[in-house]
Amino acid sequence: MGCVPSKGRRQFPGYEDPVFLAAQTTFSVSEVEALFELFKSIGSSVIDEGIINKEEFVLALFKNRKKENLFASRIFDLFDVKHKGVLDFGDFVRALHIFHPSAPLEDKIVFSFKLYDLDNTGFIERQEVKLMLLALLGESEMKLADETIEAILDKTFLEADTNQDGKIDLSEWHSFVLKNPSLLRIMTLPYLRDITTAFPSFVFYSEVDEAAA
Amino acid sequence: AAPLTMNAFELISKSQGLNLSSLFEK
Repeated sequence: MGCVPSKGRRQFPGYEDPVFLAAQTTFSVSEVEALFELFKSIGSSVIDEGIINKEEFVLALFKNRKKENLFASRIFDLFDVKHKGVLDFGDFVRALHIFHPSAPLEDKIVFSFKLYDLDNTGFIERQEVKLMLLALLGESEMKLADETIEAILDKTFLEADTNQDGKIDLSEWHSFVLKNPSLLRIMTLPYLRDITTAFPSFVFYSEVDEAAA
Repeated sequence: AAPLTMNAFELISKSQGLNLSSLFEK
């Protein structure tokens, strides 16, 4: 494969061998190397230090660094499994792997549950869902009266909270999303199937023999 | 669809902040 040595790729904080990352995820070695090109691009948008900070992550999502967004922040925090406040390359690949079209459905269900369990109690509570609805309204042109929001919450919890204890546990969430599969649409990124096409320059920086890939 | 016909999570999932495909747009 590629034979142009990359400059200091191994000097990136948290850089991990593509072969090692490919073995842990759905990605091939070539796909991991292509993701490194994406990682570098996002991670150098504000401060070029070889990691992705929250500002850079939000900028990549919104193309506007001033935007604060509850959901983008929540996804960043879930990607940041080591709670360092920044994403290194390994964090980035292992988190994106869950969004691969071929990743296990169960992983997608668990990740989406954590996404909505804002305070990490192991339950999605009504107040959390209301907060997220209000955040959504804040970022869109949509306006809803409080009584309409409450009616939406009533309907949602009637359907999802099957034991009617006022909160949704993982088992209830599992059943709910299987009945409402569109809720998992955000958990799959078709782009990840074509990542090597999207970032073909990875070939020029590859450090891995074609045979290993 | 009118919001009342959707559940809360269907609405929330429309947030741009949950749309990671934007990461791949150059």
